[in-house]
Amino acid sequence: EYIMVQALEDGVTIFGLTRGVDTKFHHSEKLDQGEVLVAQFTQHTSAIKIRGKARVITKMGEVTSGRE
Amino acid sequence: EYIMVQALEDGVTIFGLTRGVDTKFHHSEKLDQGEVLVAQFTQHTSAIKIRGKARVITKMGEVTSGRE
Amino acid sequence: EYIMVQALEDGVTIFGLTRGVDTKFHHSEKLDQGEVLVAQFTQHTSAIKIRGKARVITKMGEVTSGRE
Amino acid sequence: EYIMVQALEDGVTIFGLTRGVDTKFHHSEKLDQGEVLVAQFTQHTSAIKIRGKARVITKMGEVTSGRE
Amino acid sequence: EYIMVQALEDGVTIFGLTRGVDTKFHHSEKLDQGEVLVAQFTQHTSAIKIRGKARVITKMGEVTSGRE
Amino acid sequence: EYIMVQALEDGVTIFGLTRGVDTKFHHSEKLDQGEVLVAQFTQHTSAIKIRGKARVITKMGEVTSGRE
Amino acid sequence: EYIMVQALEDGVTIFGLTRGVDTKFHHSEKLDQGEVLVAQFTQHTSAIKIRGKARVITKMGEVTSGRE
Amino acid sequence: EYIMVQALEDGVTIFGLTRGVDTKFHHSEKLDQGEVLVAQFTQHTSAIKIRGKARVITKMGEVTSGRE
Amino acid sequence: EYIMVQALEDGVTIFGLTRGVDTKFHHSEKLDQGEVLVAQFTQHTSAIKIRGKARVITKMGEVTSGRE
Amino acid sequence: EYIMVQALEDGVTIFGLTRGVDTKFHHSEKLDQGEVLVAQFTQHTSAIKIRGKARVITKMGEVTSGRE
Amino acid sequence: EYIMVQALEDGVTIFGLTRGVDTKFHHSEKLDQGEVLVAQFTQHTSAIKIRGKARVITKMGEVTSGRE
Ligand SMILES: N[C@@H](Cc1c[nH]c2ccccc12)C(=O)O
Ligand SMILES: N[C@@H](Cc1c[nH]c2ccccc12)C(=O)O
Ligand SMILES: N[C@@H](Cc1c[nH]c2ccccc12)C(=O)O
Ligand SMILES: N[C@@H](Cc1c[nH]c2ccccc12)C(=O)O
Ligand SMILES: N[C@@H](Cc1c[nH]c2ccccc12)C(=O)O
Ligand SMILES: N[C@@H](Cc1c[nH]c2ccccc12)C(=O)O
Ligand SMILES: N[C@@H](Cc1c[nH]c2ccccc12)C(=O)O
Ligand SMILES: N[C@@H](Cc1c[nH]c2ccccc12)C(=O)O
Ligand SMILES: N[C@@H](Cc1c[nH]c2ccccc12)C(=O)O
Ligand SMILES: N[C@@H](Cc1c[nH]c2ccccc12)C(=O)O
Ligand SMILES: N[C@@H](Cc1c[nH]c2ccccc12)C(=O)O
Repeated sequence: EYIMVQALEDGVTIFGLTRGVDTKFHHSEKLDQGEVLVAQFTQHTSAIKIRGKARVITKMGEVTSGRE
Repeated sequence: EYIMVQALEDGVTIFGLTRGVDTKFHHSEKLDQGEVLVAQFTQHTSAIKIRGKARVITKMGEVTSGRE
Repeated sequence: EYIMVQALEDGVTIFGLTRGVDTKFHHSEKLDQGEVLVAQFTQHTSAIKIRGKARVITKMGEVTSGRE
Repeated sequence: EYIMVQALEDGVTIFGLTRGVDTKFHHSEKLDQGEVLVAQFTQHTSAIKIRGKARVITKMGEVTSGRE
Repeated sequence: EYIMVQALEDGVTIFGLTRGVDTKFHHSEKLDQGEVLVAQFTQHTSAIKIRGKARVITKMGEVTSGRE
Repeated sequence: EYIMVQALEDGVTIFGLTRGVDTKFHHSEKLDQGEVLVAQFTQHTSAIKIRGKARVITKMGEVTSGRE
Repeated sequence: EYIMVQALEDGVTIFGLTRGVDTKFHHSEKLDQGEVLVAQFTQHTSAIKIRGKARVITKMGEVTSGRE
Repeated sequence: EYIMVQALEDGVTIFGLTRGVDTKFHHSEKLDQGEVLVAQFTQHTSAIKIRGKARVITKMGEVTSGRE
Repeated sequence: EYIMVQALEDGVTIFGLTRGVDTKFHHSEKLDQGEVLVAQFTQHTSAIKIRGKARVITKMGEVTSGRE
Repeated sequence: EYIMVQALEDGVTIFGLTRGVDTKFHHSEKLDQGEVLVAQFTQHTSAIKIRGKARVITKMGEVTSGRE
Repeated sequence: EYIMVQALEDGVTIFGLTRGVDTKFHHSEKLDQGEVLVAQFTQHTSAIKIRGKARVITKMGEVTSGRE
């Protein structure tokens, strides 16, 4: 399983949340406008948080993150 | 399996409920308006509760949580 | 496998029924109006009962629980 | 595999039939009007019988149980 | 794999035929009009016979059993 | 895998052919008009023969057996 | 995997070809007009040959065998 | 996986090519007009060659072999 | 997984490329006009090259090989 | 699982991010205009980042990366 | 998983990139105009690069590589 995120502005941040008993950020990836990250769920990542204006595309559909 | 939640207001809370004999909250993730969380069911999370106004998207369809 | 329940009124209750020879309630989760619970079938939960007015969404379709 | 049953009247009964050489009722769950039960086939339940007026929803389609 | 049978008259009978070298009836379940049985193929049941007027619903389609 | 057969006349016969090096009939099930048999392929049955007028329904489609 | 053959004339023959290094007929099943055979590929049968006028139905489509 | 070949003329030949380091013909099956062969890929057959006028049907579509 | 190639001219060549660290031709099959080869990917073949005018059919679609 | 990237300008860069506790770039592949890279997720690559103007095609849909 | 490449000009090159910690070219296959290569991802190939004018066809869609 993976998701695709395309930044629509500079400074979009994609956080990887740890799998397991604890839930904390293990990595944050910064994207500039237009950059794309395609990221899997993994042994270490069981949740992904997106902050900033971006297209977030999954098999279930797409949303545009960020304040209106 | 995963779900996607996009906050439509500040202060949306996503609770992870423990898998196993007991059912309690092991984590709560706060989202501000526009932020998105894509979260899997895992070895530790067998139910997810959403409080506040948000789009909740699953493979079976979408609802908008929160008081009307 | 999981289902999604969105409360349409306060006091909606979602019961988890035990897997195994016996069938009894091991947990009941209360939802206020608008709150959403996305819950899996698990090693401990092989049936789920919903009481009160709520949207109940599964891969096979949706019903609205509660008295007319 | 699971099915969903929504009672359309009080006193709807859902029987779990035992898996194995013998076939008998191991549990009966009573539903009042509007209540919903989502129930899996399990190690102990290989057939499910519904008595009373209810919507019975499966992946193969839906019927309304009960006398006309 | 399972099938769903809804009786359209009293006295509908659903026979479970044994899996294995021999083929005989190991159980017969009587349904009254409107009652529904959802039954799996199992370790003990490799064929199911329906006698009387009923809707018989499978993933491959539906027939109405019984004499015209 | 299973097939469904509905007899359209009395005396329809459904033969189970043995799996293995030899191919012979291990069982024949007689159906009267309207009766339905839903039968799996099994460890002992690798081919099924239908004689007489009946609807034969499989995942690949349906035929009506019997002389025209 | 299985195929369905319905004879459109008397004397239709369905040959089972052996799986393995050698390819020869291990069984031939004769069908009279209207009779139906539903036959799997098996540990002993890796090819099936049909001679005579018949409907041959597979998941990939249907042909009518026999001389025009 | 299997394919279906229906001869449109006499003398159609279906060759089984060996699986493994070497590639040679281990079997050739002759079909007369109208005859049908439904053949799997197997432990011994990893390619199939068709010579002569025939309908060749696979899950990906159909071609008519033979010189125009 | 397999592909189907139908030669549209004499002398079409289908090359099997070796699986593994090295990539070289382990077999080339010549087809005359109209002949068809249905060939799997295997333990020894991880790429297939087609030279000459032919229809090349895969689950992803079809192309016509050869110089225009 | 794999994705396809086609560069729409010179100097498009595709980064492979490491799988595991750490997240860093283990490889960057430069594409000139028109060049195409089809890349899997692997034991060593659990996220892929694209910088520069390119078509990024996944099973969930396509985006065009790069500044507008 | 495999992809199909058809050269639209002479000199199209298809590079296989190594699976594992390192990413380098382990093979390059030259295609002349019209030639087709159908190539899998393998134990040794986890990415494929295409240079020159060609149709590149995958399960997710098709692109035409090469400078406009
Ligand atoms: N550490 C948690 C992270 C998580 C996944 N899905 C969640 C849903 C809600 C809250 C936390 C989570 C886990 O692996 O289970
Ligand atoms: N601890 C419970 C949590 C749960 C999952 N699905 C449920 C449905 C209803 C009530 C509780 C639950 C379990 O793992 O089974
Ligand atoms: N304890 C029962 C619960 C149950 C599941 N599905 C049912 C259907 C009917 C009645 C009870 C049940 C079991 O695990 O099997
Ligand atoms: N004890 C039976 C119950 C059953 C399942 N499917 C059936 C169909 C018909 C009659 C009985 C059954 C079994 O496990 O097999
Ligand atoms: N005892 C038989 C029952 C059966 C299943 N499918 C059949 C088809 C035809 C006749 C008998 C059967 C078996 O397990 O195989
Ligand atoms: N005994 C044979 C029965 C059979 C299955 N499919 C067939 C097709 C043709 C002829 C015989 C058969 C077998 O198990 O293989
Ligand atoms: N004995 C052969 C039979 C066969 C299967 N598919 C074929 C295709 C062509 C020729 C022969 C065959 C085998 O098991 O492989
Ligand atoms: N012996 C070869 C046969 C083969 C299968 N697919 C091919 C494609 C091209 C050439 C030969 C083949 C193998 O098993 O791999
Ligand atoms: N020997 C190579 C053959 C190959 C498969 N797919 C490829 C793509 C490009 C180049 C070579 C290949 C391998 O098994 O991996
Ligand atoms: N090292 C991380 C890389 C990663 C995958 N998906 C992610 C999502 C967000 C942040 C990092 C990642 C991991 O394997 O899990
Ligand atoms: N050696 C790398 C090759 C690779 C696959 N997918 C990639 C994506 C980006 C960069 C490199 C790659 C690996 O096996 O993982």
